[in-house]
Amino acid sequence: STSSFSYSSYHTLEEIYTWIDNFVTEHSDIVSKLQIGHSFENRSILVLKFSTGGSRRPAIWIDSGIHSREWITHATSVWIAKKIVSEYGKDRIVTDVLNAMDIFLEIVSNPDGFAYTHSMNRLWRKNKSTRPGIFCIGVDLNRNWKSGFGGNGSNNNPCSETYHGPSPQSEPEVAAVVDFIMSHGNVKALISIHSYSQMLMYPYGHSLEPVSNQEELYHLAKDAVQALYEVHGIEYIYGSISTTLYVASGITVDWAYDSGIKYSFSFELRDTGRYGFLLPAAQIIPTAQETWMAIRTIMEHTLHHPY
Amino acid sequence: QMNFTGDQVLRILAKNEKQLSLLRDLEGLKPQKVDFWRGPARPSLPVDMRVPFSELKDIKAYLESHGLAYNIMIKDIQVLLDEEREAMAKSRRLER
Repeated sequence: STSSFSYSSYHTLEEIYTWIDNFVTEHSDIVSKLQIGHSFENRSILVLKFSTGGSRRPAIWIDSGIHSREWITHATSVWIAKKIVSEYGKDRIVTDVLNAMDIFLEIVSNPDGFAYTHSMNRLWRKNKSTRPGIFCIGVDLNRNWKSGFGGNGSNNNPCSETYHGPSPQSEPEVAAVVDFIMSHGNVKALISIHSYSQMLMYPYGHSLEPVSNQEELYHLAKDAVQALYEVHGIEYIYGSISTTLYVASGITVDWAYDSGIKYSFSFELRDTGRYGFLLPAAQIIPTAQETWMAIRTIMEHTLHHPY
Repeated sequence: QMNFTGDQVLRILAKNEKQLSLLRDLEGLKPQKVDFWRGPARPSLPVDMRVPFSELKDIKAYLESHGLAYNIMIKDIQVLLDEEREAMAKSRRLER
């Protein structure tokens, strides 16, 4: 059962998938498991659906682990899943959100890459796709989306860590999410969780051009970062991806925004500058606690600003 | 399981765009010699890069010859990986 699961430890893909099954069994009144596709190596791509009823309600999408070496992101999402069910009926905001919206949580967006970090190469970032005549393995899944595909901030060299792939949505891990969100048609916020460097960012990444509701996103990011800071005093910077970090093309949040999802955010979780991707497990829960408060702020805003 | 013994992560604070582009040049080397954990973005942000043990001497010489100040963020990656693996094994025993 999930009661023996250690939320302050890192886990393998199999352990997380087993936890998902137990979690859904234990909370079947509010959580269900969807399989939205298969990875390149034919692993299931799973999404947790949190719903209190209704059909095709406005929804919030959260994903983590698109870059497989960012282990803190999967661990944070597992903790957040547990937090959602434990807060429903207690926390007013969570209860209001779930009484009006659904939440979809994709804990492991890149299962092949994640399995590979446990079996062969802890620092693997991409997926594991291979193509005839191409010597190097894998595509950077956060460069494979249709928005700005192939532009600056992505690479057409298959051996590069930011290789965008042969065409937009060429990777099954990306296509599965696109198909799911497009067929759902009522996703109002998308939150993609990465690590590391303590940033909360919104579109665009592929250009310096401000999005139409830039002002709103700026202030929402500011509020979310403040809520995060108040938990453990961790400071984040925030802003649009291209002005805060660097130009990056073909990324999830740009695609989401261009697909009509006005509240699209990308988190870069801790490290506070010592461990990078190798953040010790002792920091999983504090990281999850602070991230949760920022996500809760975004969810509340989405609930109160229907469109 | 790949072994990262002796690999280090260097944190570089580029002073200006010129220094950032010197770091970007490293990204294009074939075969790849460094793995950017935090890529060259803007002078106000640190650049973190993993350098395989076999390349450390050359890369540090490159940085020093171009006046790029750096410090060693992770002295030996494999040490942290071993600790991480041990922590997972211990947790698994407790969970069982």
